[in-house]
Amino acid sequence: IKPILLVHGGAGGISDTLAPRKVDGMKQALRVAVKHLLVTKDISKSSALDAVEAAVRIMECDESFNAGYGSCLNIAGKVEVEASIMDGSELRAGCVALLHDIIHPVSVARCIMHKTRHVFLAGEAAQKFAFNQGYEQLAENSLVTESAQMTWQKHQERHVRCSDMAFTRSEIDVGSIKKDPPEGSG
Amino acid sequence: TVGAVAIDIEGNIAAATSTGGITGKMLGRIGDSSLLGCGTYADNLVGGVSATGHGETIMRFNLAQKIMAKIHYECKTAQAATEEACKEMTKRLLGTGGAITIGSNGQLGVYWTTRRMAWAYVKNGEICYGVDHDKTFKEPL
Repeated sequence: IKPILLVHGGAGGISDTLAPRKVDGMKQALRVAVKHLLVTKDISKSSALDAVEAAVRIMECDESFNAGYGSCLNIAGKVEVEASIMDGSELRAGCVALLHDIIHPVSVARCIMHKTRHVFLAGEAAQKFAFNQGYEQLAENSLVTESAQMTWQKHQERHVRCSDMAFTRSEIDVGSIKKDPPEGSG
Repeated sequence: TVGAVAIDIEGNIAAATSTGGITGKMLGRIGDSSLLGCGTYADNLVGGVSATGHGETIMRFNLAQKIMAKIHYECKTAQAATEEACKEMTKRLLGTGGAITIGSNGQLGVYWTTRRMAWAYVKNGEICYGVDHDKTFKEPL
């Protein structure tokens, strides 16, 4: 079988400014991660699992993507990230949610898969698990970028305006899925 | 959101997805990316999927599993399964999204109902990529 590595960098209303940055980031992810699929003198075994983790890790470090560094901000202006990874050979999987200040949630997810008898950890327990496994707990708000903050600010202003115009919350939410929001759709 | 799906020379398939969610989400909100069958799935016998888009919609539709089912039970190609599932999701629930898929036979599927989706793959020493529906670019690895 010919090895293939396929990635995505998110969907939604990607601006003309952001599109080339996403393309560059995906190409970099492919160039780094494809090495795990090619048997070379340095890597003796081809591994789909290593390749997908490596590709996602590269994109988690790139602020052009909504993951890791550069993630969208929640209503409190904080980053809360989630990730999952699955190995199709044995249907093993690891999932993690509600992590903060950890740049590679995909690796925490893989660690859950390898080192626990569970599949999904979330919240403070997941945070503690990641810390105990040696994943660096960054300083508070280290994953917040200027761009994410500006988008959050615009979102807050729009919701205040909608509140002034007496829309109900459900009307705003229903409206938001009818078209791509400018900040992307997750 | 970012995601990756790979098949290695032994036919092993893996998938991964990671996200920061959506701007202004409630505290404690979880989307599709961390949920198996929604944002991520991999099975060597069928294929692998990573999804992106409106998380609540993708969760309610089980997008990744729907794509897998179309490949497994309806013998659809990875591309047809991905396209049909994304279109059905948006027709039924209004919310939009996209997915990338690799079938167990090495077929690729890429489709989205959002305005754009960033995607790229490497195969046979060549990178293919795109952002818009009707534009695909290629270059050497």
